[in-house]
Amino acid sequence: MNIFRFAGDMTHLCSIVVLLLKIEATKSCAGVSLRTQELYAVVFVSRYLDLFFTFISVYNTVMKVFFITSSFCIIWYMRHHRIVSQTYDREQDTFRVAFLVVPCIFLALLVNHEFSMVEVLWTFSIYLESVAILPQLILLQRTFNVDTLTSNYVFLLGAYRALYILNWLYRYFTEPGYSQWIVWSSGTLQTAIYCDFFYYYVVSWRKNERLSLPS
Amino acid sequence: AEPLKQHDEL
Repeated sequence: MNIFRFAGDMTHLCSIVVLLLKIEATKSCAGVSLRTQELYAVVFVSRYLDLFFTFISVYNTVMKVFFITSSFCIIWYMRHHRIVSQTYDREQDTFRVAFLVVPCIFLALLVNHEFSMVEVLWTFSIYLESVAILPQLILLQRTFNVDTLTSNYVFLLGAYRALYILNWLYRYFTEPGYSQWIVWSSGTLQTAIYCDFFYYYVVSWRKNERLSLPS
Repeated sequence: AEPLKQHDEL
């Protein structure tokens, strides 16, 4: 494992920890899209089914278990926590996730490495992850809420994507025969969407700053 | 046939 891959995994992990700590500390999930969080849970569950079939390393297993449990933990807070669930922007978070899930299912059935249950589900998870941030992006555009979704969360997610691209480049040049077109193309799309997300974040941050300036 | 890829990334 190279340094880019490890740093990418760590920033991904930190982004989730930051979000959880924020929800726990402020007892608020305003500005956080439950739909995006649920899509991430679907992504992790469908991708990490191989926990039962293959063993890669202790690191790999621990990280997979962490991603699955932490995503369900966030969902639990937003749905069932007595105080946090009341701060959820239910009326604003209305993105139709079927528009993302259904095309991803079809694409995974058509374009995959091997037509088997586990492999198609893995491919589906790769496609779905690349667009799972969209409900969050729409919610941010609607509410211009930047207080709760901290700069740290957005920054860490963006850094995770950028580091994974560096990891692929590194592996491509150091590992003979290393090539994975599905992951590369989806990952590039995902990074592009995050750039968009980051753009809106900066715009709303500047807008808020202007509004809060003393006149 | 090509051996099943081991998906070692997260």
